[in-house]
Amino acid sequence: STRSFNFGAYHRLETIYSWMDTLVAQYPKLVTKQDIGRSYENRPMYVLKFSTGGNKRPAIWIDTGIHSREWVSQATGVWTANKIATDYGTDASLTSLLNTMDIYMLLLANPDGYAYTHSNDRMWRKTRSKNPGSVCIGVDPNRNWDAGFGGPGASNNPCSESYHGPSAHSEIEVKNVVNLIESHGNFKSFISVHAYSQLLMYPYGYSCGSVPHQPELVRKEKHTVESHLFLSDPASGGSIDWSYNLGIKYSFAFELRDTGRYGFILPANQIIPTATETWLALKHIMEYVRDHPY
Amino acid sequence: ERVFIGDQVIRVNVQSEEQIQLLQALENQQEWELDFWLHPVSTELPVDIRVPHSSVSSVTEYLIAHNIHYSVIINNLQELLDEEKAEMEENQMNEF
Repeated sequence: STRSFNFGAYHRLETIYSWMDTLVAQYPKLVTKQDIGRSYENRPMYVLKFSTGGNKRPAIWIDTGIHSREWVSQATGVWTANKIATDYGTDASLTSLLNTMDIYMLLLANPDGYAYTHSNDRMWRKTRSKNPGSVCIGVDPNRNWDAGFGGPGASNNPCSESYHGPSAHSEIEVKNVVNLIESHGNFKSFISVHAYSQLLMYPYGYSCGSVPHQPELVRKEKHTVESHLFLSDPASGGSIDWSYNLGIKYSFAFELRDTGRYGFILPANQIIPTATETWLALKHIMEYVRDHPY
Repeated sequence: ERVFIGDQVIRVNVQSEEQIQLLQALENQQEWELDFWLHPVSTELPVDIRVPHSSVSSVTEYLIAHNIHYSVIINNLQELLDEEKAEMEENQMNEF
């Protein structure tokens, strides 16, 4: 039962994957697990799909753990997935949302990196792909998307933590998501969850150009961030910039809790409070997406 | 397994654009192998840097020389990681 799972602890990849099976078994009419491809080191990449029926309904995408060392991101994803499953049928707003839309959750967007943080290097951020001609491993999976690829804020040095890779979508982990989103064709919101800074961000990270939907994207959110804040250190090739360019208007990136004391090593007793407060914003965004179809 | 014995994590509350540029220059200083957890982007946001033990004195000299105030938020990263790992193992045992 998912009730025996400790959401207030960090877990290895295998444990999270096992828990996903438990969730699907416990809520078979709502939750399915979809294999969206393999990682560089041949680990499966699974998406949890929350759906009450229909084919390619308007959908919301949430991913956690693009950067593997941001453990509270993956942990928040696990808690959130459980929250969605348990609240369906009891929370009127969430129930109405799921009666008309689907939610897709990729809890481990960088499975190789996540496994590596547990086995070898807690500070690992990138993928684990080999770079020809270099001793350095890995590509920053949030600089590898086809959105201003290779632009400011990304490095062409394979040894850099912000290495963008040889080409856009070169990383199989990124390509798997791109393929799913493009083949589905009906995503209305794309949310990536990172840590840490306690921010909610909207596009763009790589240009000074205006964001056509800026007034709408900013107005409703509690955590307001000015896009110019990031122009002095932009981050090209990011996921939500790609999704926004694809036409997914409600594209946001979360940066989770910063206590000022722990950085990425957020104590496990902070997981549930962080996930709980993040849920308030996530739910708000999802309700807005539900109520503003386009 | 990679260890971080003696590595510090420092926080700079940036006061000016000049300090942002100085910290961005520090990002390009490969010799010290700094790991920026929070990048210098704005005076509104802090900058967090993991400083390897071997670079602590050089980095602190640089910051002092440029009158950049900082605080040490993690004094020995490996201690924190050991606590995290122990907690995980305890949880795994409880679940088992």
